[in-house]
Amino acid sequence: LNSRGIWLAYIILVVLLHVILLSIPFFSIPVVWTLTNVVHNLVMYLFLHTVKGTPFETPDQGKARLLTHWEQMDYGIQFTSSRKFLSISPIVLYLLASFYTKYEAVYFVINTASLLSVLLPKLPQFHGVR
Amino acid sequence: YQYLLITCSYVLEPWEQSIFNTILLTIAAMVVYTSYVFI
Amino acid sequence: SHHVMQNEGLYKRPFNEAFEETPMLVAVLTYMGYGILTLFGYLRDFLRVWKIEKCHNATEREEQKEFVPLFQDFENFYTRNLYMRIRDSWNRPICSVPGAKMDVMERFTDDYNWTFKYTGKVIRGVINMGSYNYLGFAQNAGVCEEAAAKVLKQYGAGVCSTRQEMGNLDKHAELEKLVARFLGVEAAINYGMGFATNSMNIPALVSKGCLILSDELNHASLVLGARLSGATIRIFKHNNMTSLEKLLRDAIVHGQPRTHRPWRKILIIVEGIYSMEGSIVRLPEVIALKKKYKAYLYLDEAHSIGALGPTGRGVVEYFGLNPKDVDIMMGTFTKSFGAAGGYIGGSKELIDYLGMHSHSTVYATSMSPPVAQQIICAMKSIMGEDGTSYGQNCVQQLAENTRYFRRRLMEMGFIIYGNSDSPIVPLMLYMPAKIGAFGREMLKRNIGVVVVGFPATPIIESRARFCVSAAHTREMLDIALKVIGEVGDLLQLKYSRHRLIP
Repeated sequence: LNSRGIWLAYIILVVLLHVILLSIPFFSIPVVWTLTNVVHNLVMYLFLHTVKGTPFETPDQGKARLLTHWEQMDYGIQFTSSRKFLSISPIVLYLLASFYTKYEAVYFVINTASLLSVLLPKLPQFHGVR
Repeated sequence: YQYLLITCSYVLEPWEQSIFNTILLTIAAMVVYTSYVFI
Repeated sequence: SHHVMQNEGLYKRPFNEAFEETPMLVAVLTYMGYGILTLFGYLRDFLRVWKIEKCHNATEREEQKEFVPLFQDFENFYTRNLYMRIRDSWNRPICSVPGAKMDVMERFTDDYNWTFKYTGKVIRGVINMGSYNYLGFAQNAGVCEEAAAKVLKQYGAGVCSTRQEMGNLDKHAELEKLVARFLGVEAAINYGMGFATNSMNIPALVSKGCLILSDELNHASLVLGARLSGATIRIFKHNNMTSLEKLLRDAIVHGQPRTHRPWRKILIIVEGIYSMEGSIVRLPEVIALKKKYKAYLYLDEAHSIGALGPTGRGVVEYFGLNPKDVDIMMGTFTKSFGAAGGYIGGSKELIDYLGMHSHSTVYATSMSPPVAQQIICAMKSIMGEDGTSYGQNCVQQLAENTRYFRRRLMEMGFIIYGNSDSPIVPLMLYMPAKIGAFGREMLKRNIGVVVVGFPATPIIESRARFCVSAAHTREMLDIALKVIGEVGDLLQLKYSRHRLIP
């Protein structure tokens, strides 16, 4: 997650997801933004906070096997630039989604719950907590 | 060939390539249609 | 690119090392490619779990399900869903010596690379751009071969005992004297395996309370040896002297964690040539730092011994330095001598100590005598002690071939990593599909290449790694360059934005 271009690729993927949802004719704008937010957070939760270990063999004698991707990032050092970026991006998406859903209650609750589901595991206090 | 290489369809099996191309074409069609309606 | 020189005064020769950045578009497309393959990987795993697709992978039997899982299935995700798709470019069986040309056995698969079958045909005369054969001693004929055959008759192949017991032969002593003379050090000791030379000797040199400063791209054998030793390991950025000096200063100022006692020993571990990057260690600066901070230096010359320096003495001679400044000179006989095994050279006291305390001398069977003879022959040839200038010519030829091959590839517009004098030439491919395509297209055109991808390289830095040999004639190199140019156009690999003015 530090290598060159990965943040740009991530942003392009999120924009692509939004455009694809936007292209579904029978979805309204609030639904599209809420879906973008929820799908993005679901995928982020799955890849960063659920799947443990590495999809390939590592020479660390299985140390990483019990850690989620988020805990393995930057050897566990907190507040690195990648961690900050991945913490800020769901918040930006949440603000956009809230704005485009005109802060209607139902959408607001869904978006907030979804945001918290990816923000809480990112807190340093939850590092390694199961 | 470049399309196959860049999208990695080159290493997919034929049935996977069909799935991939179908999804891609569907998305492209939807985007075009919606853009048309929107514009 | 690393053209900017620090400490210019330390170098007696130009140091040209470049790592052109990945074009941003290519990086994004590479991630996208891996993303698509990952999605299809999850789809395939889903089909296997629900028995919709036959699972070729090794898994536990039904009766074993309740036991601790033997196969970490997620750790094999990459292997079974990405690597499997392109693995026909790897582990190709050859049926000749891995010389300048070789014969490759033809094979095919009818289940997408899960299993292979032989057609019975042999692809003859494939130009070998992948093997480590820097000086061209990988031959099954000639002086070395005859001498090795004679020793094979006389001693047999196996030694079946360790150096501390029955396995200490006169052939080993002869080889060790020669290696010490070749390196210009007091004494040397040799081992039957290159990997073990690192992984078994580092634990004999450092232990708890010591600090190892290791380059981030060091070989797995160095990593294993460092971990086995129990010493504290700190990693500095690849070939980055600023990062190394910072770690040295921190280590000396702060000492050991918690107790802040001074470190018992600080050992800097670097390699002469990094076989994946094609870069050469900044040895003058490393030696200046080790002298300044009173640290020890362990130099792994697996690839540079025989391949660098006017007379093939390795990276120390290449920079015109004194071998005595390097505390532990390690190297292997695999890449330049057409043999196997490794050596450690240094002070007599060090070598005697290792002879008593190294895992390898205590437990491992010693080097096979014919192999030792092959090394003795090759080394004498390089030193000119066989009465001919054959070895010396090989060293010159390799240097010439290297510079020619690298320059031509850069002129074509490929992104080439590493030092302009390194015989390892990484050509950047980036996208995962292009790894498999490159290997296939090149073999179609009778060139054997080695391609390397994630996780052996960073995810967006997949590459083809050419190993130039002194045995390659100019015609072979020109044929290879023409084919690489052709395949480069076909696959659109000419990414470089630095156009070399020919």
